[in-house]
Amino acid sequence: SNGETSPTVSMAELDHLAHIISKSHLETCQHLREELQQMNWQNLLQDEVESYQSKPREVMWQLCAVKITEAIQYVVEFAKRIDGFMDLCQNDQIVLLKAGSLEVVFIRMCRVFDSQNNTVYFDGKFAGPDAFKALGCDDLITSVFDFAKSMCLLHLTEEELALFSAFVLFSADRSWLQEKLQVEKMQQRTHLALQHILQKNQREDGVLNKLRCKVSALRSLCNRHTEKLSAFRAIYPDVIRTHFPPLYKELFGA
Amino acid sequence: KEKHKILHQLLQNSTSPVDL
Repeated sequence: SNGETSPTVSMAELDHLAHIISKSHLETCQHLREELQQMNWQNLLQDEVESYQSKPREVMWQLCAVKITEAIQYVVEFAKRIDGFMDLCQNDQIVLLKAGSLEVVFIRMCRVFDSQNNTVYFDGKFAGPDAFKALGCDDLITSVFDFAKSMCLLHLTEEELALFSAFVLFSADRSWLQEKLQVEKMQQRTHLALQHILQKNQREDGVLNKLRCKVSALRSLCNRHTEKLSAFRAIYPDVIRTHFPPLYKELFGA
Repeated sequence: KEKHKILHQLLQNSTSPVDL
């Protein structure tokens, strides 16, 4: 973007980077595919759906904030294990995680998503959008489920998912970066590694362009999450301060 | 640092895959 040619990187280096990122992803993916298969994708029973729907709004918000925060902690570990991330200055590590960790959670959601039933793994079982009615954010929930479904349609391998997650995390256009060029180099290398792996996997079906379009969809989902949180806080200011996870408040509470 | 105390802590401490 600033006229710099993309870094010349050898195939061996791209394979190594892909391996590192993929290894970190598998170590920090929170739910192994095997685990989920054992759970044979068990859906919520109707009475369980109704019990979520009858929760007070602030209780359901708190439960979801806890689940999101748990998932985000795995994303922090994912970032830490990728060569180069810990070499960034602390300011930029914080900036990238603050802006990108929820985006990576949304990307990872497709791993625990059952497209057949439009359900996602939540709180021990698979829940559909109707289980989240108590939040009062039906439009956002629908968009999040639609995003997960669209990601499933790409049939990415774990390695491809890992590389796309890293590409999104190392977004060099985040505000407040101090060493933007260094982040830009990391993002370019990750992009080259993703391109390399997609070619290796004979994914010529324009999947890289489709993934690029997903980047703006992720920004939109995160912006809408922030808007919904602000609207919720306007009504329940104390609940967030006293009952939400400290990390969630630190990331989204501004 | 003050504003992102928890993120700083998470970045500092080493967590093994087992802990995760």
